[in-house]
Amino acid sequence: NAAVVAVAAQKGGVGKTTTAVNLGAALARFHGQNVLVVDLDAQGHVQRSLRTHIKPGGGSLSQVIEREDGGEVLDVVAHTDIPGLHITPGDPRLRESENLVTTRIGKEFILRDALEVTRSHYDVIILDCPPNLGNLTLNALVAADRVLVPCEPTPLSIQGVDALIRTCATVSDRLNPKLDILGILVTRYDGRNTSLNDVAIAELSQAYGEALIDEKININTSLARAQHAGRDIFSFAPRSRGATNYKSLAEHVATALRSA
Amino acid sequence: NAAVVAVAAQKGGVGKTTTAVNLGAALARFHGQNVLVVDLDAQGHVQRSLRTHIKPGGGSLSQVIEREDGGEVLDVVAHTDIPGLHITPGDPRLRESENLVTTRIGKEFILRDALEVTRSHYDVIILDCPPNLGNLTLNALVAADRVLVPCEPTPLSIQGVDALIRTCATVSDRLNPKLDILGILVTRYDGRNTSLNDVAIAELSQAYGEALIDEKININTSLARAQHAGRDIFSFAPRSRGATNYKSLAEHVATALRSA
Ligand SMILES: Nc1ncnc2c1ncn2[C@@H]1O[C@H](COP(=O)(O)OP(=O)(O)OP(=O)(O)O)[C@@H](O)[C@H]1O
Ligand SMILES: Nc1ncnc2c1ncn2[C@@H]1O[C@H](COP(=O)(O)OP(=O)(O)OP(=O)(O)O)[C@@H](O)[C@H]1O
Ligand SMILES: [Mg+2]
Ligand SMILES: [Mg+2]
Repeated sequence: NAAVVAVAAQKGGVGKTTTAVNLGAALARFHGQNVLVVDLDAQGHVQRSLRTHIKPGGGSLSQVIEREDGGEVLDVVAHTDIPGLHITPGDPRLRESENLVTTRIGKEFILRDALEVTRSHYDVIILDCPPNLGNLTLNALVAADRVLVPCEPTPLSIQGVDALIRTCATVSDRLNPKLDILGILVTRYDGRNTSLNDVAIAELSQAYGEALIDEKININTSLARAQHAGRDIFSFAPRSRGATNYKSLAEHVATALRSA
Repeated sequence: NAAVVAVAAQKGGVGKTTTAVNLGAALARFHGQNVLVVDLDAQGHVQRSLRTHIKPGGGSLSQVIEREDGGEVLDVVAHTDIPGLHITPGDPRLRESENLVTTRIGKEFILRDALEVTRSHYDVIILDCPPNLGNLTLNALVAADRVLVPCEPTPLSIQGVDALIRTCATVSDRLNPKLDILGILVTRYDGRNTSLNDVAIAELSQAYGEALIDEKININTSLARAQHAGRDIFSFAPRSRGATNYKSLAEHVATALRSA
């Protein structure tokens, strides 16, 4: 059965999608894992980021989420030309799903149930969350075994981590006792501007200790350029800083998931 | 009566809050306007960005939004030590308001009604939106006269602009005929890396023509440092690139609002 990892942060633009996509690609390419990246954000940026890799096919995740009798995420996945990597295509209708599920009985369990069969087809399932703590993010936290929290070393981003960790604690008390923090990942670390960053990292390390992942993701324009080109970082710029950073992150995550 | 400007973008982290706060401060400081910045995002980053300027007082916006018999935003504003600038304090409960209003009759008109008296107390009201097209952003688009769309020169951010412009068209057809696009504002423009940026700007200019605002906001660490210090850019680093950029934007906005 697959290990399910939610990539979540309330703060916008901290690198959730960039992490979900490149971590997924690294686990597939370098660790021989069968990986599914599920796009829970109505923006549909997982598909946009991997545009040149995607094979035709796949369906709409909002239909799986909105069906009363449930469905399986497996029914809507699309394959890519990266061996072992599948995704769910972008679906703007997820915006409506966010509202429509509000009145459903056990509204937070919908995604977990829709992954029941899907989990047996993959080694790792990565859930890319929208920048809020709404119903779809809650569904991700209930379906997940672990949660990875990207955080830019800025005061606004750090403030959001606390709210998310508290939400995870409530989710684990009431809805999903197995939910565990995989770690807090420093993203967009600017090597040129260490004074602000190092203060922020000291703050994170003070507040979260062990949960702060050692591997950092530096600011690296290759990551944005790869996205622009619709390719993962390993096919676009395999020797770039971004590729090295995400490869090390994948080592860390593969080890953490094995020992779970 | 105040001109109401919504600062909205579905994409996260593009500079909505940085723009709402520093544009508001510039209009108050350099154009003698009475300005209110309303924080519609549960993250509460308007207050965090102006932490050292805020005077005690103010209340919770979610209570105004959730009251059946309505209330006025004026009831919950907090003053700052920047002459002419008021804000609404951060309110994490706005996350629940997003869901609670779903079933209300005329759910998109709640904020417009709650600004009815408030509008007569200010020259400009700026609405900082969360990174989605949910109920609170829709409320902002219905309450607003103009919408300002920050956009980072990246493919993911540009893709989000289109969805927002289409949403504005639907809002103006059905709910708010006076809604007009104030403009698309290029933010986090990286002067060091013009090749990617210039392709993106050409794309924006092609798609939106006149609506693309000439004034750009460059990437400037003073803006992040000011936020870290809890100060507006004009008190933190008045001669920085960020201060100059937001001053020029305020010129542009003040002129545009006068001629409306
Ligand atoms: N390490 C990095 N170096 C340089 N650019 C980066 C890095 N990580 C992300 N980016 C860029 O920053 C922007 C935001 O990243 P991304 O879209 O992955 O964040 P997100 O948290 O998923 O955003 P949202 O909140 O909108 O879902 C993108 O344009 C991306 O290319
Ligand atoms: N022009 C700029 N130069 C440098 N840093 C910037 C600039 N504009 C914004 N930032 C920084 O980028 C981050 C994102 O900006 P901000 O929080 O204003 O975006 P937002 O669109 O409001 O995000 P959210 O989607 O989470 O509401 C912040 O850390 C901010 O300090
Ligand atoms: Mg994203
Ligand atoms: Mg914001």
